[in-house]
Amino acid sequence: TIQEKTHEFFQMCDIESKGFITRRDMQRLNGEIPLSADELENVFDTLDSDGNGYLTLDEFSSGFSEFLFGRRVS
Amino acid sequence: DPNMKAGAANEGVLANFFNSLLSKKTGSP
Repeated sequence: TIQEKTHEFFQMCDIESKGFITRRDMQRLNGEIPLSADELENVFDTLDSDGNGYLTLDEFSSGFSEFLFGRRVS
Repeated sequence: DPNMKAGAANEGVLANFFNSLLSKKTGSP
């Protein structure tokens, strides 16, 4: 399900299982996925809707569903 | 709202990101 996938992806970023993702966690993905550090920074800023520097599962999943549904609509 | 505008501009990057996670997940044995 979407929720399971969201959780999986969240854990791929939150490798220390802190319960949130930091900018640094995001930068660690550089090299694992074909996105530049700049792009990862962009992704983080886009997902971190309240701009507090921490990505919660909530913020992450709303970004993910936006991606899924946005794609379907357009 | 500048955040909304940035969000729209980054939509492609976001799609890229999630697509990469998807393929990383399914692409690795």
